Amino acid sequence: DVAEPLTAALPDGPREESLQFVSELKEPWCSGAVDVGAVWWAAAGCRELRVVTACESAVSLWQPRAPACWARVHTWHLREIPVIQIVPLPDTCNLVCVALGELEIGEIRLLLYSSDTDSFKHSLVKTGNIKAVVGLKDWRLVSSSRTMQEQQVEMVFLSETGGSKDRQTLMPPEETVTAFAEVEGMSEALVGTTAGNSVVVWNLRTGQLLRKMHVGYSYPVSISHRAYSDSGLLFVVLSHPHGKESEPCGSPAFRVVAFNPRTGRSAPVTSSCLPPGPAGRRGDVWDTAGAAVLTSGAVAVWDLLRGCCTAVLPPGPAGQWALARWAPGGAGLLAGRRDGTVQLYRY
Amino acid sequence: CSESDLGPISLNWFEELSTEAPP
Repeated sequence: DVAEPLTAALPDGPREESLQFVSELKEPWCSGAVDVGAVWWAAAGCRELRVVTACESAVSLWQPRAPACWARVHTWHLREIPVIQIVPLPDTCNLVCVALGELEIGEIRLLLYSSDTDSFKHSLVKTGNIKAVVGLKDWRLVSSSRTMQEQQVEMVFLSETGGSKDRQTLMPPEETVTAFAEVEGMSEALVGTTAGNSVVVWNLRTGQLLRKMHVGYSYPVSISHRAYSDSGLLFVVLSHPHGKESEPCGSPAFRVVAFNPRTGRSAPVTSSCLPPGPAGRRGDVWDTAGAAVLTSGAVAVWDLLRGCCTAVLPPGPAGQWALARWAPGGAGLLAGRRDGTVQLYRY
Repeated sequence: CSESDLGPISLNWFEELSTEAPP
């Protein structure tokens, strides 16, 4: 009953077949799921995609078991500080990264299996008042943290044994960094958004802050998800978690904005809007597909380049969706409920 | 969007800004 009015209000309508149910798992003792994700895991010469579920005090790793079943392999118990987020680490294997904290992130930990000791373990990578964190290709993690006096932006090179091999300080902007996004095809470039609604660009090799570009006063506070460099322009996918209905089509869930890094000028490219009514929550982006949970409890998926909704996953009789995350490598969409149910869909 | 909206475009913006920005 939620999908129908959404479908009717969208210009070209979501294609029902674009999300195909694959499998479901349920964490039986979890009553407050906080995040879900998927990681590549290699064991006994076989590399497979495993699901990770996070509750406040525990993170579980799930292995696929035919047909369409999942078995819990291990649970890491983290009882001192609540888990608040799983941090995706692209292109890594046998490694889960989690952020822990109360209102904001206080710790970042790696969860892994150690073949030396034949046991699962976790290790601390970073502490502080952490405002934003992102995992990048080549086993790198960037975070921004703030003390009363200053902001620190740091890149950590992770090791396969769960430690840090090296650290690189990046030049901080004056405003607090609220989100980071990797730049597709440019491993040395990093994009971020600030509390002052600017997009900033770093050179990760030198740590230089290359450019600060204002997003525009007409946009609500923006969060960067992903960026692509093409033909001398930087295309940044932004979402507006506290967005209001500011456009004729409704509330914008995602926007693609083109920036000219040479001049700092910008121009809107596409807007992926919800029809009037349901507000969006913070979403997730994979390649050119965006997904977000709506306040109605449905999950909506957009083609960000065309600016159109391609699929809607309505809340079922079992309850509302609370989490939507893309699995790595185009493996599909993970939708989770607070009761610990996770469903995997092929997209 | 056109070049007139965004100003002159450079394909080597990353290298150019890295040369110009403070170290």
